[in-house]
Amino acid sequence: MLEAKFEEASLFKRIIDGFKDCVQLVNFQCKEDGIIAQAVDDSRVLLVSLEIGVEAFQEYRCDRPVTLGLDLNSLSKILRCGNNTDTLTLIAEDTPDHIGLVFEDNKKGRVAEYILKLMDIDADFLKIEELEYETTISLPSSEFSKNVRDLSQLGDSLSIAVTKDNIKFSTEGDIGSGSVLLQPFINMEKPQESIKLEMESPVDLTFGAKYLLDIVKGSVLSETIGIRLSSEAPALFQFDLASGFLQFFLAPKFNE
Amino acid sequence: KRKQVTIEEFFSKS
Repeated sequence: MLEAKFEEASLFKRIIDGFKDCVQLVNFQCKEDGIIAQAVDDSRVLLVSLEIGVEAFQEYRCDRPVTLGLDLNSLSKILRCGNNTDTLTLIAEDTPDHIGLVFEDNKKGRVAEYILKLMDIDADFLKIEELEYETTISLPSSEFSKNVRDLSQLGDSLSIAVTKDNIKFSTEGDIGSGSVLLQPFINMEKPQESIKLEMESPVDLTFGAKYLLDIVKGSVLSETIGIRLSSEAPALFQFDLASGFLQFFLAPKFNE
Repeated sequence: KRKQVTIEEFFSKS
């Protein structure tokens, strides 16, 4: 039996909103120590990996490991029915063919119950190796989103180049080109607005803009984004939760 | 010209 209660439904809504536009059918694996999910987009370029730790829940109980095959479009329809400040409890039997979602507004004594049928999703679980990254940066997710949205108007590829002094986002397209140069700095009063840069060797990678536009939707989860880059591996874009994370692994475009 | 590679070229199926 799974019973996982969020103090506020808005957290689960934001988690699902953070990646529902790039993958639709996702197996959520629920275990004693929390919920994990992984899915690759249809073009096999972007891998989403989600971990929700037990601490993210007001109450959490999972007697036996259970896999919930969820259609995120359908799940979103139900999540829209709950109010942000409702508690949300996910309920499933040990071998479920459906999941229950219960929204409760304790002040009003309002209880709304929904049942969502589960899907049998045949998806491989990829083994994510511990990769060696040459560069780690961290910046406000709003800054990252703006750069991706601005530059992707001009080109369908976007480069991220990191040296020891700065981070450069750039693109080239039919109508012109653009770039944004950022320098690391620490904001003592608002640490979440800092731009941090750790670099072993410079990297210059190019990514499909459409995938970066998917990734920026994760900004609803965290004020900062962590980006880890290596010239030989998929880039890692990470949004941290209070307990857990939403990660996007994006395969780069290489010179032919 | 740049070529888009897939994620499966880096991560193996477990």
